[in-house]
Amino acid sequence: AMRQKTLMSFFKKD
Amino acid sequence: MLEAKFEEASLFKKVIDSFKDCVQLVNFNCSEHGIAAQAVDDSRVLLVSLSIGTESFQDFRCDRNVTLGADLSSLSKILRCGNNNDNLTLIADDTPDSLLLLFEDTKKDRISEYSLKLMDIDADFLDIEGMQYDTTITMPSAEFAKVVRDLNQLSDSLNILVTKDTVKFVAEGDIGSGSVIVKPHTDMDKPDDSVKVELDKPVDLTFGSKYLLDIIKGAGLSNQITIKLSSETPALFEFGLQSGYLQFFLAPKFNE
Repeated sequence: AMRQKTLMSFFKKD
Repeated sequence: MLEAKFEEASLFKKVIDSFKDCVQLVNFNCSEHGIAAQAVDDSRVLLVSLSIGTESFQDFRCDRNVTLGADLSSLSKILRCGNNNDNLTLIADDTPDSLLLLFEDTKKDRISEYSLKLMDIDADFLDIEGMQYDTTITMPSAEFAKVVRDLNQLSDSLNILVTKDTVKFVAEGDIGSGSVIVKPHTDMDKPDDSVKVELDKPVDLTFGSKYLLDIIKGAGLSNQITIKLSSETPALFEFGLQSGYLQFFLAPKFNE
């Protein structure tokens, strides 16, 4: 099954 | 003091309509460069980034940076009160509690004035600049919108595969499966109908259809959409404005 990633796993917070 | 005048209210209406369904509370950051905004949807999967450059305005004045925290459903209610062809001026002081929206029908000499209460919105700002992508696709936005709508009927996921010669969209669901292949081509007579693919590395990514359905609401802003994909970063879907852009960053799905 495919699972949805969130943006937080890619972006660093400013 | 901010005073930003659109020649036609329709531009701002269209921009807000393009993302009001996926995010609700948005900080509009106004500076001498224009109006910018960034917001993430509740599920933290889709990020919207807006930039309206000063060239998009008939007149633009912003003496000091000012942040306008707005509830988009409220803003959109007020925007519906103006006609598409009206001039629309956004006015705010340096520390505003409210935003004034002035609609002017210069032919009929009618002026409508609305005030939108602003709010303090505590939002994370994400650094989305300078990401590297494996492929960049430019294609007609209406064609992309149709592919998303069509394949959404089959599955809640859309697989995008890009090779040198083709972009393949695939949906596999309970009732069956479907795929659409789009090939790069140049239309000399109608450049906006062209499809362009730049490829550093082949790409095979899967996205949630419900987010893509939100993204294609921006298709009215621009005849073309630019899609940038990479397995390492969220995908970027961009609609260009005359001056500025509306971008959507979407995190992919992955195999467990």
